[in-house]
Amino acid sequence: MTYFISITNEKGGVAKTTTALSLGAALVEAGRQVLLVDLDAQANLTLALGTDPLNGHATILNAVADQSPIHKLWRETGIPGLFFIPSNHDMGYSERILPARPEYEFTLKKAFSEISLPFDYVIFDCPPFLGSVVINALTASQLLIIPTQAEYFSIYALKNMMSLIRRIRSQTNPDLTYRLLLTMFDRRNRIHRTLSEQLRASFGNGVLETVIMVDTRLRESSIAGLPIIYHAPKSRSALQYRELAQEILQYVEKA
Amino acid sequence: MTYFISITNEKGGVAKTTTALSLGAALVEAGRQVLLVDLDAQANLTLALGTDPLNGHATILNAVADQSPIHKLWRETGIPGLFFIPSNHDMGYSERILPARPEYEFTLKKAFSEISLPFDYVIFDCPPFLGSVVINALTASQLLIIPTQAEYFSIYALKNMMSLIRRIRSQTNPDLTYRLLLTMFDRRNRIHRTLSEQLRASFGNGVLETVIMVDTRLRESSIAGLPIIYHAPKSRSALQYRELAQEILQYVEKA
Ligand SMILES: Nc1ncnc2c1ncn2[C@@H]1O[C@H](COP(=O)(O)OP(=O)(O)OP(=O)(O)O)[C@@H](O)[C@H]1O
Ligand SMILES: Nc1ncnc2c1ncn2[C@@H]1O[C@H](COP(=O)(O)OP(=O)(O)OP(=O)(O)O)[C@@H](O)[C@H]1O
Ligand SMILES: [Mg+2]
Ligand SMILES: [Mg+2]
Repeated sequence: MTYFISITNEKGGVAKTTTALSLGAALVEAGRQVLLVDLDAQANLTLALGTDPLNGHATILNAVADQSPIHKLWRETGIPGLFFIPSNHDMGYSERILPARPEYEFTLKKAFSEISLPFDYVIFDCPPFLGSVVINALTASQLLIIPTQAEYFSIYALKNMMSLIRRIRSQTNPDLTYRLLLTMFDRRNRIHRTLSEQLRASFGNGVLETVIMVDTRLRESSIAGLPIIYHAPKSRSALQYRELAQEILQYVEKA
Repeated sequence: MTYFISITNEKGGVAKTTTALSLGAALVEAGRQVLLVDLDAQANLTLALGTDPLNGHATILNAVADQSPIHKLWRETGIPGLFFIPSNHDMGYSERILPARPEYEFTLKKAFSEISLPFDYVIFDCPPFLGSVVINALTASQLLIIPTQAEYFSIYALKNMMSLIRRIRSQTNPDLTYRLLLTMFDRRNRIHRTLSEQLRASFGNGVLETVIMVDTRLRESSIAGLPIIYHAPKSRSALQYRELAQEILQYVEKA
């Protein structure tokens, strides 16, 4: 049974793409088959896998616009067990194309339910905009991971995220659960320490135990076109994303 | 004659909001009258001015949707000479409302040209999404400032920004010019140093002289609801944003 995870936050630059890629690779290292889906017109996930997001290449939009079957869209990444569906700047049109269709919220879910998938996990990397693409991803997912910086704007963004979750749960996906993930955390920074304590106090176990600290090796890995666990296997962030994978496996499989 | 500046980048979290607020305040300190306009549904600029972005408050969308005159929408900030038009989460609907209107790209420009404005500068803070709101802001502006981190995804985003600038110049605003602003720069970071040198090599004087370094006082100022030059007047980032204001004044007024 394939498990669907969305990585979403309206706030920009909180490590959504970095988390989708790093978590996906760490789940593969733990023996799972994983499909990463780039839903952002910026196509940063596609770029981080060393692929040039050329316009005209097939993207998930093809499954939506012209009913291409999903299994024709995914590609190998060069890492056994890790596959991906690329994006490009044409994805920006989906905000206008999707809402025009009846029951548009279910478009992605329907596209993925036509065949039985050879994947244990599908991970959606989302754009920093709570529009129809994100509504589709949340409707299709069992778990929403919200990467959050321990900073004022990022924490304020949780307000809109929570009201969107409530809406999705009442309208299209009652089973949607969420977990916050602290990212780009700097232990020496007083604001990061104070705001992360406040987050844990108000969200309880809604905040994952794993914390991803600031690590410049992650910046290097996007240039290298490799997930962190391959670019710098012993780095602090590689260890932390492996820890995250274990925590997610515990949550999903041992529950 | 009022001069219009847009602060835009599709890449999320590169200090668009921080720059709009800090530059606006520094221009006021230099004796200009400034209007800040929050065009983002996240309403971070509104929040950073200590205002709760309540849904139902009048936003710029009111000028678009029900022709409210602009001068009824702006408010005082408590800082003499600095005014703003707030946003709230309803702004997210503008991506659907705007494109339906004929010549929708000129909506913002028309709204601001109905009366003579008591401002020397109007600064638009934009969302991290190249949709109809950003197209409106660029159509209405003489200068586009693109905050850029010296990191891979942020530099890649310049490709789409440049093709949008070309499109805007050929279709709705031939006078649009742009300048890149290096933000959140860490001098100790090798990637930041290398990529910023590459940026200057390829963009020449398209990159502003002023560089905004990493400074945690900026995170504090958003919590305090005050621009950095009032929250921490002697901080490194307050000095750098004052330097930026001087460079912009030189570019606009001495040219
Ligand atoms: N733990 C970390 N330490 C240092 N840098 C990081 C870390 N995580 C991500 N980064 C860097 O921070 C920047 C933002 O990360 P990323 O692009 O993954 O965020 P995002 O939420 O996907 O952004 P967007 O909203 O634009 O989609 C990137 O340059 C990335 O390389
Ligand atoms: N020079 C700096 N040093 C340290 N932190 C900074 C700096 N500039 C901005 N920040 C912090 O980084 C985060 C991102 O900045 P900001 O929200 O202004 O970016 P943005 O581009 O407007 O993001 P979005 O794409 O979500 O609109 C904020 O928490 C802000 O306080
Ligand atoms: Mg991203
Ligand atoms: Mg912003």
